[in-house]
Amino acid sequence: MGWAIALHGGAGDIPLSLPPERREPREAALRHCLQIGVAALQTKRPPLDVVELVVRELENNPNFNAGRGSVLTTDGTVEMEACIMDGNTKKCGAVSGLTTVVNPISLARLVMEKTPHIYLAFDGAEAFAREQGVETVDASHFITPENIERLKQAKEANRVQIDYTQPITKDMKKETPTADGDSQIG
Amino acid sequence: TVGCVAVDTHGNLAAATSTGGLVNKMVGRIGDTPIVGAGNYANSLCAVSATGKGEAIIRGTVARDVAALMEYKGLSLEEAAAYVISECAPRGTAGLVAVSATGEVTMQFNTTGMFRACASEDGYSEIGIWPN
Repeated sequence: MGWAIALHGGAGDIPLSLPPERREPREAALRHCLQIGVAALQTKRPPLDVVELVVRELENNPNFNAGRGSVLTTDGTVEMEACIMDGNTKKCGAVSGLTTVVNPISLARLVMEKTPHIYLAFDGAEAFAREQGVETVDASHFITPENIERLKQAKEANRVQIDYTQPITKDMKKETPTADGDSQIG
Repeated sequence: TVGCVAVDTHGNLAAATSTGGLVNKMVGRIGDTPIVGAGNYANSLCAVSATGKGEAIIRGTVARDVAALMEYKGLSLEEAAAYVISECAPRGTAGLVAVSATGEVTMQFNTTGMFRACASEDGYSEIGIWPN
């Protein structure tokens, strides 16, 4: 038995033709985050610290859909969510509806450790963030030009998209109707 | 969505997941990430972080099902994750990374690809996007 770590930066309809300028930064980020996690485990840091540390790095990278780089709601806003859980104790913390918190995963951990609750959302979660003194910024910090364009394309096609799904045009939608009307996948 | 799972040499496990959700989601929509047992779960057997279409992952209780299959059916981490990804979530909707208390690691998905990476103490390391 030894240590092990795994991480992801999202799943979806990632085209095999993904151009190098979009693939390579993400691969580099995965490599960087993996190295950070491995180093932390090698120095005997608790797994709870390790997963928080790695996810903070991923949140700070605009190439991934979390933290800076979060995708946009139909109103063009960000509403970020996060959850963290400790296996031994089953203690956990979750947040959603965040608009200004730089690292939602760390706020989720504070919910776990500093409140009698498991899950805080929207205004209550934002107020808790300020009470705890975590880093916050203007919501515009999280919005990237790429995600503004993705929202525009999704609205034109009247669809929702999971991570990396390629935009589907209105014409394509007519040709490939979906069973439940909300699938933008595959 | 991003996520990380880890286990130390003593078998202590943890999971973390963070997301912006879906492009063009309704204001106020809650996805799988903060729903404990859907997109994120850890117990004494395994730690799981999922990614994909939140509504499908919630319906499939994806993360908790991996742990339940290990706990109640005695499956290995690899077997449990493979079953959940192939049987519990519709094709094209989900992926997950997971580690077990004994140091197993698995990364599975039923989408075209998943940005992923893993490493273990025995020297194994992998970074990938599409199926191998």
